[in-house]
Amino acid sequence: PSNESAKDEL
Amino acid sequence: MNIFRLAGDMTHLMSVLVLLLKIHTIKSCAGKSYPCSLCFILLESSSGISLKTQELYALVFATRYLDIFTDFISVYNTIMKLIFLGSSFSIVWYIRRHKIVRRSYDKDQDTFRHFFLVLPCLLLALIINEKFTFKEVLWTFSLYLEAVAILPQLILLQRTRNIDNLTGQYVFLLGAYRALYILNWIYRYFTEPHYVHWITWISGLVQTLLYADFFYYYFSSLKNNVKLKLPA
Repeated sequence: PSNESAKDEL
Repeated sequence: MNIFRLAGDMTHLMSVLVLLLKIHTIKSCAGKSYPCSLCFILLESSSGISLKTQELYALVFATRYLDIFTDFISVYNTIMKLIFLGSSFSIVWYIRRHKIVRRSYDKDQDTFRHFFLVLPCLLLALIINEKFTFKEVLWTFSLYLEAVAILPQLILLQRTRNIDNLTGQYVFLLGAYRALYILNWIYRYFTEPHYVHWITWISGLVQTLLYADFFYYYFSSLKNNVKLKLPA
């Protein structure tokens, strides 16, 4: 799973 | 984006605005030629704001938003990051440097050694992270640090005799934003496949739990319509 999805939050 | 996260971001933004309003009140107050009663009270009593917590939050945003110019996510995301970065650093500047605001800061009470929070969070981020890269370790560090950043402020509130409304509301909104983020993570866990981020979730849970006793006293003071007071 791409952990980039957590980076779309502030 | 879901309603919980939007509500969380707006609550976080509100907490920053309340703090800026409080600083503006102190500034405008001292600018008056005559010391009005409120002004006198404001300037004499400590503002109840912990510079240590503000400095920790500036560090949280600085290490959280390293990718602000490299990874574009959305206009909303970039604008909010700029607001949080700009406000947190300017609040630190006001309390440290502004000739009037600094007078309302009680450094003798705000004695928490926030260095003791920074180092363990950094060590923990070096050990427990999703990827051992510079950006990822600092991003993880910012999550751990944000979880404990409120401690100096909560300890200062216990020492402050009369917590004024704006400071109480500031802490409440700051705690509420992360509680709303927990709802956002639950929502995303059930609606997005593969959305699992234990580090973010556990840090956010610890952060919210640290506010538990404050929430209890905050709601009690609202219910009984009495001044907010934290037991020492």
